[in-house]
Amino acid sequence: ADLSTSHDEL
Amino acid sequence: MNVFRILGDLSHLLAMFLLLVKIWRSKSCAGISGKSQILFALVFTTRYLDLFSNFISIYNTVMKVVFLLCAYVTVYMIYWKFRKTFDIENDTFRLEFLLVPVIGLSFLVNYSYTPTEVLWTFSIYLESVAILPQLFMISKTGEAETITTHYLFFLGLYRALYLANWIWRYQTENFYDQISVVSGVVQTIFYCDFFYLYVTKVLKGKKLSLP
Repeated sequence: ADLSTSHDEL
Repeated sequence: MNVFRILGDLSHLLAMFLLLVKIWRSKSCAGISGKSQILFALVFTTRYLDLFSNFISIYNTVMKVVFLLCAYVTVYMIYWKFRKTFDIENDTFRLEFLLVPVIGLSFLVNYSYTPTEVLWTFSIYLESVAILPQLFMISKTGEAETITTHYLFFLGLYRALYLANWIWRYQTENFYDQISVVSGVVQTIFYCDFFYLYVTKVLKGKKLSLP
């Protein structure tokens, strides 16, 4: 997954 | 979402509630490092800037709001409501020793140089060292209230469960967030000697007192 934009973890 | 992450988030939530219960019931924040709580509030503030701009799920949004509220209410209780019980002379860890390297590193090592991304990276690095003033305070006073040790246990456990979550996500969806994983390992390592004391003393009904 492209991490540089959305971080889906708290 | 997987069971490790859900258990991790619940462990994190439980830790924050335990701290709030301890301060509220005992009407005292003795033995609690206000500096660590300030750092946690800073971690959530810099990490959840995308709260309104980047909707992930109801769960994600609700938990972010709850975490932010808990963090700021805790800081308010320590530095305002129960400030007379705050033993400031034992909360002496120099925050600049943490903030300067963390700020530097978040500019050196990150996924991209956008403001929200650098702040997110800052929050990840900061979280891995945010507990140090608290652990330093306990080593200085030589003891901690039992409910404070439960707070620390679940706080340490949450990131350990996240490590399991990252292993799971790497296996199942080839997800790999290097910054979070490395910081999470460092963060969990800081708790190891506390975990040892917690298991060998607190779980045996003794009070946590350092030799």
